Amino acid sequence: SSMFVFPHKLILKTCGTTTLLLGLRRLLHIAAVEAGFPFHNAKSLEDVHAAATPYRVFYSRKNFLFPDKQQGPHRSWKQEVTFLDDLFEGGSAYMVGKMNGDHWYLYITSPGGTTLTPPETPVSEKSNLSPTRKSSASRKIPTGIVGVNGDVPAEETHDETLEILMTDLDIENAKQFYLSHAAAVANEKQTARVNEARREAHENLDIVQKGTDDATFDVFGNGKDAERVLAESLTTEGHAMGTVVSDNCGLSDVYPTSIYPDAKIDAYLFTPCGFSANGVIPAPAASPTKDSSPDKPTSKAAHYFTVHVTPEPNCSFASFETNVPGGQHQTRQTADVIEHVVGIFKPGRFSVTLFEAKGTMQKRSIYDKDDDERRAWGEAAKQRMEKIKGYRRIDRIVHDFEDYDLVFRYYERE
Amino acid sequence: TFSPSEGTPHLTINHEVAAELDSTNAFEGPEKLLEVWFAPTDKALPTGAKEGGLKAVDSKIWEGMLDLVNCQVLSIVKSEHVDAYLLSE
Repeated sequence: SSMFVFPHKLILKTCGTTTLLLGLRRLLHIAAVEAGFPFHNAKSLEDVHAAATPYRVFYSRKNFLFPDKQQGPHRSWKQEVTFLDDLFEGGSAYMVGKMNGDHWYLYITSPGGTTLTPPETPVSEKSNLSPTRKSSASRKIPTGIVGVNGDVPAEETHDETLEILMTDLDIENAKQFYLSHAAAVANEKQTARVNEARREAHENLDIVQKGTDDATFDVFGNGKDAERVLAESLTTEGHAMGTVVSDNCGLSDVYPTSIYPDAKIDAYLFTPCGFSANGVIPAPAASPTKDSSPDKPTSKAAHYFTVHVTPEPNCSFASFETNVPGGQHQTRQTADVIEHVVGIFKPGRFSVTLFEAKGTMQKRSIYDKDDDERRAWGEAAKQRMEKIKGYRRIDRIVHDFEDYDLVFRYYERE
Repeated sequence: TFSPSEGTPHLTINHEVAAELDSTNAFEGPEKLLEVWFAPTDKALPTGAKEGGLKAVDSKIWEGMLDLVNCQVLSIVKSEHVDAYLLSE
């Protein structure tokens, strides 16, 4: 599972039988109390129900493999929608894809939505209301009501999310996401990071066990005891092995450091199997445009990607999600990224959802092209998505939302 | 060649949690995905929001929310624009 916290949004992606939606009210409360975002459903922050008003909300998932084993509101899409409808006004629920296949669900609220109910009663008037008027309905949280400080800079509104959900992973290939396999790889290749981490920790442990306390301070600067050093050497293992797997399987090359020098991947290999990784990708210096001057500040935006793998044959699954814009910063097209990721996991089938804020195409790094060139570029990129090496595209479904375009594609191995 | 700059994200590992994980009983890969936006961009936070917005919230506070979700923090990569939490489960 992963969580990404930006100043203006939070992304939470959780695996297994986690009860993600049960944390939603707390999240909104934290946003109001700890981050100071406006709230409209309570008189004061002292009210435990006080919840920040979100600008918009997305909730999505693929159909579960074992819905009966899920917990809380997650046993069915209907229950999840009911939960969200009870919390938000103006939400819309969709199912995308074949009902008897790998379909995908989406719940979305509308920013500044047309379906909003009248604003909440002002606080001054609310104080005169009797308790009986504070029905559960009054606790509903309208979305899209945001008092924004100034205009939204056009270059900052670029918003694109790619998600690849892969099932029926190649069994042989999936072995690399088992600890036993990763350990063998690490030993064979004398993988520097794991061995260095182990060696360093154990050397330090030797020093501590010999009673040279001064040396302990020299090494750690805070006088850790021997047990803690040992624990550190052991618990670093999941992260160290995760790094081995990340490098070995090709994940580290999806956004290579040759292009993204400040990229950071945090990977973890579970015991006995399973893999999770987060990548933070600070944008490289923007290439100069024909209109730019040497003094013009470069883009400072940062993006992310996240990967989760369940390799067991009976429920094999891998997901990849990123908001790194395809084709921007002189990098590969979205189709190239998909091909790379699919090549890592070799699934029997997979779906791709591409969420793009309207107008995203105009904001790509093909900044110095005219409209015709831009259209041609977009058409070529679309055609590339139709031909992922080794796979046949089965479905292509387009949803035209108020301010987003969603394209769902489903592929099967040829 | 490139070398990391001051903008390089920083990794912190939660050793206490990372030591005890066992995925033996995992059976469900497909995830649930939630995105909650409180403003259209990080440059357009609403009036009253603290500087840094959600990123200003201490990670310990988020841990309380994650308890309800049945997740624990394994590690955090902090950067200027986004904090990435790697979670258990």
